[in-house]
Amino acid sequence: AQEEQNSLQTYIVWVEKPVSRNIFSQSQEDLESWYQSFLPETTVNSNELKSSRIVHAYRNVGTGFAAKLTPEEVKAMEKKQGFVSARPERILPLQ
Amino acid sequence: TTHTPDFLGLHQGYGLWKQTNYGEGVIIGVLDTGIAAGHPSFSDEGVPPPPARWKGKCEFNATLCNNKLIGAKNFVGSGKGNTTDSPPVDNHGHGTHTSSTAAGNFVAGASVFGEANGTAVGMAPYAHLAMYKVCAGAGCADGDILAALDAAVEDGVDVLSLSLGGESLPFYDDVIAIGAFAAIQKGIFFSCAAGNSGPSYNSLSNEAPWILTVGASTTDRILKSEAQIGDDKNNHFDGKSLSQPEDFDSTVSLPLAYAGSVGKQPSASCKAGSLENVEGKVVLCETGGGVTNIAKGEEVKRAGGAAMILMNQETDGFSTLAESHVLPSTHVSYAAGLQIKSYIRSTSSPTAKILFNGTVIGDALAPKVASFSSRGPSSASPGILKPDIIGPGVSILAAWPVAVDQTQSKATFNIISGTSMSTPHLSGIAALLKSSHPDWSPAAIKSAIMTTANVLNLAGKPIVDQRLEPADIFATGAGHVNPSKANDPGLVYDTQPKDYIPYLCGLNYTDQQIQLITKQAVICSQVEAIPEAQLNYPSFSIKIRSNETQSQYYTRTVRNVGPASSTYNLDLLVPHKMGMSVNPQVLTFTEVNQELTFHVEFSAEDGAGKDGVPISQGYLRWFSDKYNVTSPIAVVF
Repeated sequence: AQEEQNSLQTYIVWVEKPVSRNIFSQSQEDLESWYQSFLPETTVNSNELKSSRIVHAYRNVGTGFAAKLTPEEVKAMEKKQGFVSARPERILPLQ
Repeated sequence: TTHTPDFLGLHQGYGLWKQTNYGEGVIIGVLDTGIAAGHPSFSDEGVPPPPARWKGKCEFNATLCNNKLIGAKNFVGSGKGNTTDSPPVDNHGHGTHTSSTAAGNFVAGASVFGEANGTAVGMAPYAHLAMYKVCAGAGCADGDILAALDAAVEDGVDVLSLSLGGESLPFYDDVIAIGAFAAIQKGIFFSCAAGNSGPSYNSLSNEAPWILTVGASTTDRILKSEAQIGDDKNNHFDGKSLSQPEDFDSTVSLPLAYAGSVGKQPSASCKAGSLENVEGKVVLCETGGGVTNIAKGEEVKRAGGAAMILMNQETDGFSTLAESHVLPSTHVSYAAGLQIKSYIRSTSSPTAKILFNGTVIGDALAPKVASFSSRGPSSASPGILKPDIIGPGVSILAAWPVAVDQTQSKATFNIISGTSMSTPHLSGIAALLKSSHPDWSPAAIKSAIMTTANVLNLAGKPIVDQRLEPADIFATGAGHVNPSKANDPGLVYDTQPKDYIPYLCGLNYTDQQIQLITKQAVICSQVEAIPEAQLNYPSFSIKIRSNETQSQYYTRTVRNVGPASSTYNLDLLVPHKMGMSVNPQVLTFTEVNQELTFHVEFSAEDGAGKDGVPISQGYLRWFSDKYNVTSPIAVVF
């Protein structure tokens, strides 16, 4: 568990808007639930764990979220319906 | 800031400040390191309550939030897994500085080390501020930036100011470009730092055409000090220094040593631990080498040095900085440094004095482009001229959370430099324009700022760069901001968010990549893609490939925001080795908000680009009896 914790990195993940519903007319909770469906199966049985993986859930700037993931988990996520792209968070400097 | 309002023509009681009621009613969101709430610069004296549409929250306690600071939220490590939400306290200083530059209230008697004394005030003193903390010591995580932009759009800010940014990226991979697009879709003006990676070309950050990209230049105020070498009083070199200690004896000549030839491990850049045998000496250090200028002074002091002369590298030329050094010092140009080095070599016992001249106003060469200010062309989109504009970004006094000069005052300030400092100047000015023209789109405000910019310095000559040579268009963009003129531009080049879709298709992005930016389904095969330079932008950036003989045709549409009945004539400065024609050559408007379209043809002359001149520049200007509406033209061969 510690090893897995250490390999977690924050990724920005973009996903499609769900086809069957208009997420932007729904609550933040509904949106987060859609985002959580992309999280790895290993966290499925623990809502607390799933919730703790999502760092930010975006609503206005696009359909996506920032989450703590391992590279393997990102690879697994790529196979899910509705996945668009994911990349590690970058650190930008002050100017 | 204590001088830039005056330098930019903003005065209490009249002119643009009076016309816009000092930016009243406009909300500026700043993404930065947090804010020193409670600093006098964030007093709400004279500031009315926020507009009813404001949905944001100020997460400091109630005594620190007021009608000035209406929003404050911390996004650093604020993920769902954290339970320790804390208010966005500024432990760095940068966010306090930028916020107060954009919208700080009036604070009399501001100074740092007694220098730059005056009334400190931001560009839009009665505008509201919302701080979104996204940066900590390690920098600014782009996931946090995106979250803050998401919140700012929801909260209802009018202007966003980001004094941060990384390397150039395709816009679909650049969270600032993505977040900025969401902002402009809501009518939010977006101002960003061009970057501090100059003077190399292609060194810009934040290049998207829906962003105002801001470079940095000097003002006519100099915190002046001098290096005098040997016994000849005429042998002195102008420099800059922020800390000018009164107890330092400038009348005594001290032994002078070049850091590159003293110590156990001689280091011209005065690296930590490198200096020896410099007790009581003035040490000549060179900039760069991965060591900050302040740290060089610390090394000289550690080794027992009495003072420091800091000389530029060749690339930085005459662009020097007034910084808060730990010992008496002066920062001189590369040319001066070479002469000082030559003097040291010429004598067995070189000596120097450091003389302090205090705060001097009246540099006729201002504004000068700072060496560090990043330069175009844009890597992500070479067909859009960037940076867009330059503004004051060198030796800017603004609020700071703590005293840097041991003052006991509660009103603490610091003087620092960067495109971080020029960006909030433009954000505040945009807030004034937004207050004056609430119906103008972000693109219209940007056009007004760009087409009215100054291209001449106070001496009436072309703006110069760090070489003291005329700065090229990739350093200045449209030129130096002129707020009063920007408020009444005559014509604007407007662009709606949907207009960027054909442009993005023209960049050959995939439908999915464009959708990431625009948040709407786009099928480029059903859209008429346009070349980048066809976007209705207030400037032109043209690329001519070798042996290109075909002309390039573009159109632009301008909207009349001046008097209903207005006639504009054409003035062209055709770039070197280029041909240009414009049709029509007269624009006659009969109504306010009437739009007219004109066509521009560019053609390369024989031998263009083969005479050793890789870039050329010019302008297209529409002029009436009252207005000049100028679009700069860059050509890369």
